[in-house]
Amino acid sequence: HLLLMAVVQEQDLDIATRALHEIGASVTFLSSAGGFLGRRNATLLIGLPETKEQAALDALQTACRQRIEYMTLPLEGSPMPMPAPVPVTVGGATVFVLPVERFEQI
Amino acid sequence: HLLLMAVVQEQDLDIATRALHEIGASVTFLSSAGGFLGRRNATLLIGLPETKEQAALDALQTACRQRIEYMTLPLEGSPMPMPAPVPVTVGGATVFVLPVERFEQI
Amino acid sequence: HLLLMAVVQEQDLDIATRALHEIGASVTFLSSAGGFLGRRNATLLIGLPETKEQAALDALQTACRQRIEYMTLPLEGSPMPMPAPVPVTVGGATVFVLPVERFEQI
Ligand SMILES: Nc1ncnc2c1ncn2[C@@H]1O[C@@H]2COP(=O)(O)O[C@H]3[C@@H](O)[C@H](n4cnc5c(N)ncnc54)O[C@@H]3COP(=O)(O)O[C@H]2[C@H]1O
Ligand SMILES: Nc1ncnc2c1ncn2[C@@H]1O[C@@H]2COP(=O)(O)O[C@H]3[C@@H](O)[C@H](n4cnc5c(N)ncnc54)O[C@@H]3COP(=O)(O)O[C@H]2[C@H]1O
Ligand SMILES: Nc1ncnc2c1ncn2[C@@H]1O[C@@H]2COP(=O)(O)O[C@H]3[C@@H](O)[C@H](n4cnc5c(N)ncnc54)O[C@@H]3COP(=O)(O)O[C@H]2[C@H]1O
Repeated sequence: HLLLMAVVQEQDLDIATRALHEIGASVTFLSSAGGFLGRRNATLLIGLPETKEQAALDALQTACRQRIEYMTLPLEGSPMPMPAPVPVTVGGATVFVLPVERFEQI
Repeated sequence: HLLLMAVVQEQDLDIATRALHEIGASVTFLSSAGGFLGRRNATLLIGLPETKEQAALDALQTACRQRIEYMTLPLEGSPMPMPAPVPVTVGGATVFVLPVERFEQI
Repeated sequence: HLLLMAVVQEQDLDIATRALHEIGASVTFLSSAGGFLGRRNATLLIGLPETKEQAALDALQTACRQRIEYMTLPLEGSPMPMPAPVPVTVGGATVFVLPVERFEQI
């Protein structure tokens, strides 16, 4: 067994969950936030047999889109915080595949 | 050291935490939700020495109960969403035992 | 790649995040609570290459402070719950370094 921890954008949550259920994977949602932009996102815990690893990654690849978010930075040397919006690419998904020593449903 | 991640039902949280403290284990709660039924549950992070692994699993086994939840599905072919409640067994606990390369209290 | 899961006190969150960004690490915040004192804290998910492991631990060491919290316990044998505040040392940070089989940004 493996445990996937996938950080996905809020907007992709429904599609990602449905795609994972379609391959027979169960999911637990943890609500989370990104450290850089501070936006709310979701961390999915997906425990599955090794045989389903690639199918789960493909499901996330299909479901999770890349988007442009903007952050505003004040201009250097200016006495005023003048917004200068900087585009930041966010997503699809950031996935960690962790080895599991033991998986129990008790 | 090992890290247990255990998804438990809300109703079992107090008993599970007390049972884990009784075996000298520390717990961090993450609030979470199930992907299938959408109900709020809790994910426990339990870091402990390998010698306590079985005791922790036994504590969760004792504390976490199986319950029947109902989900309503519309009847196929009907123009009206007619609730047909389907029983779903939830719980005791779903536990992932993860190997830990390094454990630090800093 | 490795995945660090670090339970840190709320008060240290900003400093810890900034220190981790300074070493080029990305962070996801999960809001969490301690099982013993019940206080809200934060669990940081920090995925990084093995070469940055020590730098991340040093960043957390510098950012996260130890504090004294008080819990009140009723006096034994007393018919009244008489508060007897007990000092409990909390923090810096509790860190689990987990091996990662596969790290994907998709
Ligand atoms: N130090 C830095 N310098 C310049 N740009 C930076 C940066 N850290 C992040 N970014 C950019 O900002 C986006 C949002 O990052 P955030 O940390 O809010 O939100 C992140 C974070 O919550 C999580 N994440 C990504 N990589 C991670 C990692 N190695 N460990 C833990 N969480 C990660 O996934 C979310 C989306 O990440 P994604 O890479 O798609 O998108 C990132 C990336 O394009
Ligand atoms: N392999 C895994 N990886 C990550 N998290 C896991 C997991 N297995 C279980 N969980 C977590 O534990 C909760 C209870 O699961 P349980 O299997 O007892 O009880 C489940 C199971 O009896 C049933 N169920 C779940 N997925 C199903 C599916 N794809 N088809 C049919 N029944 C399903 O519905 C109940 C509630 O499921 P829900 O997803 O809302 O909530 C799940 C989920 O949050
Ligand atoms: N092995 C582990 N696995 C998972 N999470 C862990 C962990 N060790 C620590 N944590 C997390 O870090 C928080 C701070 O722990 P710390 O050991 O600094 O500070 C602890 C410790 O000094 C004390 N404490 C915890 N458990 C105790 C116990 N069973 N007996 C006596 N004192 C305890 O109370 C403070 C607050 O504990 P609390 O549980 O509220 O909050 C804990 C918990 O959320």
